[in-house]
Amino acid sequence: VANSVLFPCTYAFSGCHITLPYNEKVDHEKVCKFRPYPCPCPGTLCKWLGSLEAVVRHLTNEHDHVITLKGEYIIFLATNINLIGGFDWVMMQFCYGFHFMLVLQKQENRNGDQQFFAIVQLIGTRQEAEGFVYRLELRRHRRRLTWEATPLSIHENIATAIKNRDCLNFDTGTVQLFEENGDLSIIVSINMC
Amino acid sequence: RTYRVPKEVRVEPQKFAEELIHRL
Repeated sequence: VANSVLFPCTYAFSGCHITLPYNEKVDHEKVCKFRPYPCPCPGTLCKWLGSLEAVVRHLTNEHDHVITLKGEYIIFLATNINLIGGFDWVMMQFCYGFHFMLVLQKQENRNGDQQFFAIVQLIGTRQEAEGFVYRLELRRHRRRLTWEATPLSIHENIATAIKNRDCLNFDTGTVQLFEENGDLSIIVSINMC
Repeated sequence: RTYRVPKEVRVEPQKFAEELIHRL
């Protein structure tokens, strides 16, 4: 009986007008663009939830360390890369009418081993993210390390992608090859595909 | 050939939340 009745999306209150059978409702709600989004800023334990349109405004107003740079081809210069402990370097890149969050995360385990993870997340839906490809590149002294992938969407979790190593992943030895005076340059390019 | 010179931004490190540090 439930499958013969159309149910409104749970996020109708924030503007979704879709009605669908019960067995399709859960899948739709996972990707519904009217779903409230958590703050994507890593490492801050921010509890904010809001609409997709409000995410960038929230990041700009409440996380003022997050700088935005315009352009599809930029250099993300992570400073003090050799600090001991866990750190995040976070910024936003604005191009093609979209904001992309760029994250470099350094994790340190109990043995003092350090791992670095760099990833790009679109402040947009999965469907919008699939229209882009990002490239992260380390370059120095004729060495080059490149990662290319589809950006995560706001529906996807950076922590999960890092856990799965679905990002640019390198260790301290690699940092020593590419850093300059304690700063690491990551060349970021975003293209439409 | 024209080479594009990308803009560069210095990004300062933010301390990771303590409870997340040892999740490797």
